[in-house]
This record gives sequence, C-alpha cells and structure tokens, in this order.
Amino acid sequence: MNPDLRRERENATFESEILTNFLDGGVEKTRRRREIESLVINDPDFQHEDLNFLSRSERYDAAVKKSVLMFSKLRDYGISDPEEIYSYKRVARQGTTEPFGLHFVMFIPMLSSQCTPEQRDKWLPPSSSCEVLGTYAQTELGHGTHIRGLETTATYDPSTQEFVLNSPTVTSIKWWPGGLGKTSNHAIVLAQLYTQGKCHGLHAFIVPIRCMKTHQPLPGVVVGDIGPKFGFHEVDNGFLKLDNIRIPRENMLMKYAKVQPDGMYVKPPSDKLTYGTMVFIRAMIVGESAMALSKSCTIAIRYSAVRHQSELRAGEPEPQILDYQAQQYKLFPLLATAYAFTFVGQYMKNTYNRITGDINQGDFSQLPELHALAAGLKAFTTWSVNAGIEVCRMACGGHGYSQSSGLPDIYVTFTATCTYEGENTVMMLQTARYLVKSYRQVRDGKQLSGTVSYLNESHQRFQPQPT
Amino acid sequence: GSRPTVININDLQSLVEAYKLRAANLVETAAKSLQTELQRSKSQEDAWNNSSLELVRASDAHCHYVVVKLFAAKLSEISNTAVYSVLSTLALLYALHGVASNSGDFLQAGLLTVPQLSQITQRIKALMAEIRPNAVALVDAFDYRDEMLNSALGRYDGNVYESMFEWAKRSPLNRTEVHESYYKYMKPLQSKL
Repeated sequence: MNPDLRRERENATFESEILTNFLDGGVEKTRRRREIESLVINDPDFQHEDLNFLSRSERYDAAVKKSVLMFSKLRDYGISDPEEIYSYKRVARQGTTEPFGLHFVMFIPMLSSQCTPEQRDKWLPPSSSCEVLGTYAQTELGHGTHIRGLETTATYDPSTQEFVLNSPTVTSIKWWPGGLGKTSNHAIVLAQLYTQGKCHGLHAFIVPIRCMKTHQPLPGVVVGDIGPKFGFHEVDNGFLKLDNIRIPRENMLMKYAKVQPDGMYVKPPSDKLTYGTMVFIRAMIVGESAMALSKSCTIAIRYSAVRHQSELRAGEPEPQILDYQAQQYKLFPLLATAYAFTFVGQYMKNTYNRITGDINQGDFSQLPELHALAAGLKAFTTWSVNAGIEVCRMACGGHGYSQSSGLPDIYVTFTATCTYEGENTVMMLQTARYLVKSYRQVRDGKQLSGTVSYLNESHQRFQPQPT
Repeated sequence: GSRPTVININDLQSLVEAYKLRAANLVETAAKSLQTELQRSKSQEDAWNNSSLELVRASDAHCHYVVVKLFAAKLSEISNTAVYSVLSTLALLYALHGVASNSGDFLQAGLLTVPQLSQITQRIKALMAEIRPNAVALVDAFDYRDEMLNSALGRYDGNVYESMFEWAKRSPLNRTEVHESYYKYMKPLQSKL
C-alpha cells in the first residue's frame, strides 16, 4: 500500500464502509453486491487482453464473447433480480459497452411494456433466450430527436393484413442503434404509420432483419456497421435500409395504439407512451452520470494523493498535489457533484418505477412530469459530468492522457450520453415546454404538484404588491 | 414588485430556497420572453425559437434546483453523525459552488448581494479545507474495485508508477525490440545517406 494513501485513510473522520452501506441502501445490499462482483472478478473466463491493445474487430469479437458469457453465466447462477444483473454486468463490462446491450436495455423492455398479452407470449420467450436478438431503431441518418421528422414509413395493406416498411430516402436510413450492424436478427423499428390513406404518426414495429438460421440479411434489408466512432469501439452501432419489407399486422406493438384488420386506427391514451423506453433510458442515464463522475473522481483524487509535485514551501519536500488549493477547487466540487447525482439517480429510478406503476394501472396523469424531469435531468447531469470527467483528466497532468489512467475510456464512452436518447439542448427545450405550460396553468389559477409546485408560490411572490 | 430574499450562505435550506426562487425567476423570464415575441406578431414557432436561450436557462435552473433539493433532503436519512457531517459539508459545497458559478442569475433575481460573492468564495475555501482530510475516504466509499476502474492512476493500493510501467511494457509496439517499420522504411532511407 502506498504510504500516502494509507495515511489518508487513517486520518479520515468517518468510516467509508458506513457511507458505502448508505449508498447501497444497507449492509446486506453491499454484501450481496460485492458477492456478485466477485463472481466476475474471480472468473477466469472474463480474463482477456487489455482492449486498448486490440483492433476494433478484435474488440467486437471479445465483446460478443463476453455478452454470451454474461448471459449464460447469469442464467446458470440463477441471478434474475434486475439490480443484481446490473451489478454483475457492470463489473464484467469493465466500463465498456456490449453488443447485446440494447437487446436487454431497450428491446426486451419495449416488448414488455408495449406488447399485447398475445404478442408478449410470442416474442418474450425467444427474446429472453437470445434466439431473437433485437435492437431499437428510431434515429435516422437525417433525423434525430425530432420524431415527427422521421421518414421511415409503415403502410398498412388490408388485403394481406400486412405492413409494408420502407426507407424512402437516404436520410431515412436508420442510423446508430447499438447491436444493429452485425449482432441483431430483429429490430423494433419506429416508423410513420399510414392506414386508410392517413398518417397517424410514429409507431413501433417488430421487424425481422436477419435469417434466424444463417444470420444473413433478409431480402430487402440492407444492414451493416456505421464504422469507428469516438468511443463505443466494442459495439456494432448500425445502419438499416428497408425496401418494401412486409411484416404481419401482429408485428405492430399494439398495447396502446392499434390497427384493426380492416385498417381502422385506434388511438393510444397518450401519444407519449410510444417513447416510454426512451424515457426509461433517460431516467437511467442520470444514475450512469453519477457513476462516470464518481469513477473519474476516484481516479483523480487517489492519484492526487499519491502524486507529489513542486514546492509549497521553499526547501520542504514536494507536497501531495491534493494539498494545492487550486487542485482541490478542480476536484472537490466535482466530488460533491458525484454524490449529488448519485442521490438524484436513485430518485429518478424510484420515480420512474412509481410513475410507470401508475401508468400500468391506467393513471397517466404524471407522465408529462416524468417525461419533462427525465429529459431535463438527463441533459443537466450529462453536461455536467461530461465537462467534469475532462477536468478530472486534466487534474492528473500528463498521465491522464494515457489510456492506462482509465479516464479517456470513461470520457469517450460517457460523452455519447449528451447526444443519444435525445440531444441535450432539445431535451432542455422539452423540459422548458413543460415549465412554461405549468407557469401558464398557475397564472390561470391551477394548483400544481410535483417538482414544479414551487411555481404556485412564485406566482404570488412575483405579483406586484400594493403600496 | 418582488421583495428580495438574501441567501444565508451557511444554511443549506436557505440555499435550496434561493435555487427555487432563481428557477421560478428564470421560468417567468422565459415565459415573458415568449409572450413578448408573440406580441411582435411572430408565429408561435418563431417566438419559441427566439426565446430558446431563456428557455434552456430556465430548464437548467429548474434541474439545478431539483438536484440541490434532493441532496439536502437525502441528508435527513443519514443516522451516523460522522457521515452526516461530511456529506453536509459536501452538500453545502455543491450548493455554494453552483451559486458562485451562476452568480449573475442570483444577483439579477435579488437573491444575492455583491459583498456576499466574496464571502461565498471564502466559504468555499473553508469547506474545501474541511473536505481535504476525507477526500480519499469519500472516493473509497464509492467502492469501485480495481477491476472496474481499470486505471493505473486510481488503484486502491496507490502503486501507480509500477502499474503504469508494467502496462506500457505490454504495448504491442514492445513485442519486438526493433519494429518492422525500421527495416521497411527507415533503414532504406538511412542506407542512401
């Protein structure tokens, strides 16, 4: 043990273990998390060469192997609790991304939340066993967060009771979904629904893209990898072009909106329900932000305790760089932010679970609040953390530039969150729409609840006072 | 028409209140900007576009308020005195650093006075000095195993330099003492000299 770090730990005024228990939610939770993490760390199957020394193709290969191992081992261990699965994968992935990621994080949750019971019976068992491997294809080459601008079409043909899917332009080619390029054999495709000559907006469809036996792309499907990126080197983020792909009517996810066999359209109770999975991911990104920043702070603060540099007082030995006030000013506000975001991440997860529980009971009243809060906090936390990781890297001097510091990998993996699942400025404007709407409601005499309830008070405060 | 509320910079609840009022102020500013743009007989869409800066600032302030409020609320769940003390210090630092970084908003809303700005800087320095002895323990509490951090600099045992040297030796460029590019390009060049 480095003597500086030993002294730091001896001089602390609190027991870090107690705080760890608090962050985990109790002693037993910490014990179980560590037990699960040890399953990976002590498993020789997960030992592999440092990914930094491999080519992209080798990295993808290693990541597919790891995805398969994770799936098989979790099944063998009988680990089914989502928190425990998350703990297991978090260690196994070692901060990288995985080709099966979207299958478990978006494809299956989308099936679970947007399918009718019959559809669930059909799709969930083969998806849970990875026979069907899926991804979530919303973003297009020429269109991102603005979903009304998406161009992919699904036109209902009542004569065959099929939808015909098309990418009518180059800009409509689906672009970026994780696992789409080489891994997935199915995709949930978001497309503008046309039936009885009318467009009803964006809806979700299950589209087979590769043969289940040979894994070759199906006729009319052009699919592949979008090429090397800033990070995410292990994942085959892909493109998808659809040319008159016919799928049965039952492949439209019809828990809420429906198309009857004759082509009649039945509206969903809320148009925001289609994007429920996006909201889920945004809510989860808040916790991911906390994790990326807490890892970066761990690296930078431990290193700042080990590193000695320059002279604080003439003639004395080089001090730990953590003793410099300017170094503290770089790192301590970020450390505080890491804790703040950890708690906000926990809140966001609980809020998501509570409100989706209400939605499943037919109560959609808090959906706009969830939508606005998830969008805003996703943008707020990812912007802060994106800048914060870079500060942590700079705080490590030249060594922060080495891949061995771990900081470049954290940065290039994390920075994508500022643009995926909704570009941050667009997210902030979505939140603003809700805030302005809430403000106008207060002005019209309505009492608000939830996180915007302060606008009730402020309305009184900002009224002119009689003199 | 509004009565200024000046922050007590040593009181977290007072800071939560200030963040709330800042958010409310900026939401109102954004709403008024929209209204003004609409009165210039622009379309709803143009008015929205021309108020984007105010709208993003309002959202940012709203989110910042939610974060500060949740951090402060979380403190009430801590039963251990020592842990409570160190996290309270962190919460105060988070809140004050946010005020200092966005001081224009707080000054404009009448929530902060100019003399308080230098007091906040002094208070932030004092809080950093309080945090200093606990900094390593605070990151230890996140409980990342070395295998998860994957960082030579962030190792739990602090054996940074040994680890960096071992890592460098594994670089593919070090598989041979002389790289093949020497024979392909450099040697022919040098042989012509």
